[in-house]
Amino acid sequence: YFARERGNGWMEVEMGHFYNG
Amino acid sequence: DVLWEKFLPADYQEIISGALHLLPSAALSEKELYYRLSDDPLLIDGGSKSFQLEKSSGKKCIMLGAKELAISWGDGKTPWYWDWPRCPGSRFAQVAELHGVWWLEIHGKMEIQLLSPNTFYVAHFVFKLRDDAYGFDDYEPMKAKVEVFGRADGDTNACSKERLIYLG
Repeated sequence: YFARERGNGWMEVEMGHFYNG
Repeated sequence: DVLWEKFLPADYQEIISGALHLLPSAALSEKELYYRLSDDPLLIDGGSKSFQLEKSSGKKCIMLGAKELAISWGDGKTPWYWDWPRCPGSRFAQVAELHGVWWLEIHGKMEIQLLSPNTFYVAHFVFKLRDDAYGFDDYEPMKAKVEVFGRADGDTNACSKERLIYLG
């Protein structure tokens, strides 16, 4: 999973997911 | 207003009342409040977290500030590893600035009740990399994992498997 631009110089990378059931 | 209130989370008044800076919610219509909460994150919990609505769905988005994270050697006692400057580009009062460590480990924890029920969530790590940063290229990935603890049904598969992430 690669980091991507988020805006204003910030980056984000997906760490994982979950279902809040 | 009756219609727009249905788009707001059931506990929105409780969340607003706990905001760091008073939100004049009484002066806003439900529609204005919905747009305010989706356009501009609200600092809650003494400013350690932010709360926002996803505009297209009304689902809750929570961001933990760096002060709310457990960062190895990031307790402020070793500023040559981690420093805690103010950052005008951040919604939070302070950010964690990495100078250099031989072991990089960060944990974040939050109550899942803060989030919208029956909703699929993705957790992101948000950061800035300086032009002269090193140690984060394609050959040096980090391990990332999201776990859900203490579910009433005991379902431990509610979380994702460990993955490799590349900050650079």
